[in-house]
Amino acid sequence: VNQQRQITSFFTPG
Amino acid sequence: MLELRLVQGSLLKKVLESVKDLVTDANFDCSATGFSLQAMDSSHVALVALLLRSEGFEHYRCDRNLSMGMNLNNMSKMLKCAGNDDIITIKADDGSDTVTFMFESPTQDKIADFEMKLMDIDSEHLGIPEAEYHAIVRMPSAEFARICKDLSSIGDTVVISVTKEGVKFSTRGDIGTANIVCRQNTSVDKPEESTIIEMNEPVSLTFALRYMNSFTKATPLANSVTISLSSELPVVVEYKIAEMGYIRFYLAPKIED
Repeated sequence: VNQQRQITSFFTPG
Repeated sequence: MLELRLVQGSLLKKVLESVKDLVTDANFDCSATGFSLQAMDSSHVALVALLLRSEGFEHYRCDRNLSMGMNLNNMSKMLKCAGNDDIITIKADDGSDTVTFMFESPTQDKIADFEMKLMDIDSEHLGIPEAEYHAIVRMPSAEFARICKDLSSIGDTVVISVTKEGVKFSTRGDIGTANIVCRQNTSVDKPEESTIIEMNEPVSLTFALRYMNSFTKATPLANSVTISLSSELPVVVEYKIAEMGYIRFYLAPKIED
């Protein structure tokens, strides 16, 4: 099963 | 005081059509650099970054940095009232809770202004670091749109693999499987019709086709699309906006558990 990652796990606020 | 006059108003209409289904509300940021937007979809899987540089406007006045929260569906409704050849001017006064879109016909015989209510939007601005990508594919935007549409009739996800053979788009679903390979092709006369593959190392990533199809709504903005892939990063699907800037869509991959 493929799990969808989120953008926020790659890019952080700033 | 903000006043941005865009002679090619159709560009703004096309930009709105390409993001309004992905993002509901967004802050448009205006600074000396240009008119920009960064927003995520509601599930934080995709991010859109738009830049229309100030030099691309016929007149660009932005006295101080301004962030204007807009409902993109409402903005789209207003911009649809502009003709494709119209000049669009965006105006806002400091501290105002409205923005005005002015549409002028090319012959100046019809001038319309539409005032839209702004909204307060709490949005986090993400830092997007410069990155080295394992592979960068440039191909005709219409071809990419066709592939995404075709594959989504078979499956829900696309595996994009870049090897020295070319770029492969694969899917599988209940009815079967599909593979589309595009090879590098620079022999065509028109550069915008060529497919160029720069590969530092092979890469293979899985993405939700629903989002890819949504990104292809930007196809009318550019003849070419650039797809940048790295195994550690979201894919970047970029459409250059002639003389003005870009619209970039970032999509987080699906990872095997």
